[in-house]
Amino acid sequence: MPRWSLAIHGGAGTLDKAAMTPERRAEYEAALQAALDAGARVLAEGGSAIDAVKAAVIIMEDSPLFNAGKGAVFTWEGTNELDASIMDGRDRSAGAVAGVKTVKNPILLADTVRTQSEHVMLMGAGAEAFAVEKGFAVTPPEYFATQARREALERMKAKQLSALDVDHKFG
Amino acid sequence: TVGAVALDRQGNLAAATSTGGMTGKRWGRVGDAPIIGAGTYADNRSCAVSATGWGEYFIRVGVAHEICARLRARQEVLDVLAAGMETDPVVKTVEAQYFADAVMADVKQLGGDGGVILVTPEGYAIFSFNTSGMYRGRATSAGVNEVAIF
Repeated sequence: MPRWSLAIHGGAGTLDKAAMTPERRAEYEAALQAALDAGARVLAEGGSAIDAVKAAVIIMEDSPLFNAGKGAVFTWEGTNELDASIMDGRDRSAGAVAGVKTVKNPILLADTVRTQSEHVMLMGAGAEAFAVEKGFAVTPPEYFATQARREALERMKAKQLSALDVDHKFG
Repeated sequence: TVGAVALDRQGNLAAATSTGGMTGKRWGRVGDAPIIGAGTYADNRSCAVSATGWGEYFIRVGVAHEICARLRARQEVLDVLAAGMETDPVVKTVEAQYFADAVMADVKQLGGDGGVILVTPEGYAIFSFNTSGMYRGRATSAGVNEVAIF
């Protein structure tokens, strides 16, 4: 039987081991396992790599634990702007969206750009208009907002003396 | 940021990445996640990559495409130099890890940090990160199934 493989990630950064309680760790590991299992199930049943990556990413977009979809971080203005991209190694077809605020699963919109448009990347209001045209439901911005991320923004603002501090070009 | 990369039973690769971006971002700032070649790339001839970390560094290095291009170049050289010579699969895995680590070292050298996940046509699922942790997991038909944070 031909082999299959899957790898997922939920973000990388300075993770404080001491601050991660056993309960919190278990919560993250369970969410990662759910995403891994969703993608592995597609592959084990002979499904395509492109469907497997979407299955895994959607689980993590729907989980408020990760910085994507529900539970995304806040912009300076206090909104959630979502970015996503997807690529198929068969024909190097690719789709991407940036700065969308009303799409529940941005990875699905990115894949629709890949499969149902002549373009590779759409952004902002134009991407949202394309989404409506392709039958995506308009998700209210409140769906993405979580208290934890709102508090992270406030903590950051309290630390930054001026808005210019935010615009440090290198990340 | 979240991401996934896969090799299916037909030998096809795919990569996907999704993010809310950077806390406090302004002016429509985007990082590497929506940029093909920086945060996401897939090419059946070499590998599939999804990246996470300081986006602007990943854009400037072109991380996802750079790893795939290096693996493809390596294969082209091998094909030319040693037609018919069987390459040891374990060596290939080590080389995929080597290229991933080398590109991530380039990101670090510029001052950024983060991580990548990648799968190869041989079916190896590989991580490379230079942060204290990365939420990650991998599963293969050979029975590998693990998740980890630190």
